[in-house]
Amino acid sequence: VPIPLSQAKSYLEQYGYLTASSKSLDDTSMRDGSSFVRALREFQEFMGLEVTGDLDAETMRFMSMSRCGVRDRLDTDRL
Amino acid sequence: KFNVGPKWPTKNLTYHIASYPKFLRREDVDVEIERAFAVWSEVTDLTFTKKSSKKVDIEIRFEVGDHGDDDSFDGRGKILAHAFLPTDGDVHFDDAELWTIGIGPKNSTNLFVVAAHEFGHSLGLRHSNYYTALMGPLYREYDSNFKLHEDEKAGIQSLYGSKTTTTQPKVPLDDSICTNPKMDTVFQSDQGETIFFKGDKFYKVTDGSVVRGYPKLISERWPGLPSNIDAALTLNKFTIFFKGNLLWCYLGREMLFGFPQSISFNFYFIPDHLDAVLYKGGNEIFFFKGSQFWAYPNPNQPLAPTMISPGMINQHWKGVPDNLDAAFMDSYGYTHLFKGDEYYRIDPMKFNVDLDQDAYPKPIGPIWLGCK
Repeated sequence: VPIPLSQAKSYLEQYGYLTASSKSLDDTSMRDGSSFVRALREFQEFMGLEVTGDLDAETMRFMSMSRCGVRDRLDTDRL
Repeated sequence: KFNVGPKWPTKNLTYHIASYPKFLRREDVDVEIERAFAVWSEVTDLTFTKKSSKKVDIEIRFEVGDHGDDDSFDGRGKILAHAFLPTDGDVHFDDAELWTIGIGPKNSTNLFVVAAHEFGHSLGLRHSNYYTALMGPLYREYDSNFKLHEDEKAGIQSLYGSKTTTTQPKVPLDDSICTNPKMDTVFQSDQGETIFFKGDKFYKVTDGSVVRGYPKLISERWPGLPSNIDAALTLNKFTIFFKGNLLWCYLGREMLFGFPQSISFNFYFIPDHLDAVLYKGGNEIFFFKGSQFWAYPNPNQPLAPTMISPGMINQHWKGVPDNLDAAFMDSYGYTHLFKGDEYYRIDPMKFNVDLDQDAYPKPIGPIWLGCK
């Protein structure tokens, strides 16, 4: 997994786009990338980016911006 | 498109600042935190009272790295702060950031913007996917013309209702201003507020009365600005204050580098110790002193004044007296000229005093300050 991909994965986990169940890399949907792509698309949609499902430069630029530590997507009392 | 979480069972909340950032003055932090809470109290009936004890609704801390809530901070940049939803509500700021007030240097982080965002979480709002809105997850640069996005206004009002207490108390908190409403100067701030200066204090005025919580110290809002200012105006987001032979220039709360400067260095032919200054949004700035006035081109124009020699006030501004105290134009285009405890209003389309059925001058106290 190239570094940008693993960083992107932990970013999507941290802010609630990737659910805990897909944490392990041997998860089939993770292995075939569909849950990762789905999470990436959700992130792109939430940020108003073009929804491509690709980890393109603009998406990575957004992931590198300073931000609030509260999650974007999960619904727990303590985010 | 707001999404909300739990909310507080009461609208009257308390907060405590348990620790401060390393590189900002405590009193400056107190003011910015109060302003950040005001973003939400201005559109709802929520009130926020600062307490010195720890037993409060919202605890505010500035921490670095691991600070005991299994959500460590990560050094400069990346995560700036986080907050807990009601009824926990606490807010933690990463003190590894370079926190600033107003427009700061590159790679700095504006405290007001981040605090207003985190307090949105403390009150029950989650991230908005209008990514330019205050509740968007990504940091957005400070804008002195900051306005709450309609989406987050709808969000907070869905939790706590709209603001119902629109009528301000008619009599200002210390009504000494009513016995002597003579002003040093009056101007519109870069945020569109109507501000009255008197001595070392300033009053924010709206709807014919002083806003609750005012007067405040001038130095609190404009650090470095002296008392007893002669004149002030806001031009292209910059607020310029005149006193004696000097002028100060501010962007938001920040005095620009290299100020104060002499008036004559910036405005040829304009005298010291002005009475009043007026910008009417056109190409000219009007300077008043004694019985004379100067019409000066907007600094974005060539520096030579349109009038080489000063004009006589009573010849150009019918009905307006000499030796004014203050002058400003409101957002409806009316010019208001103050002298002693009275003021005159100039029709936007004419130069002479507004001659409608209510003859001017009118008393300042009851009409502007809510005095009986």
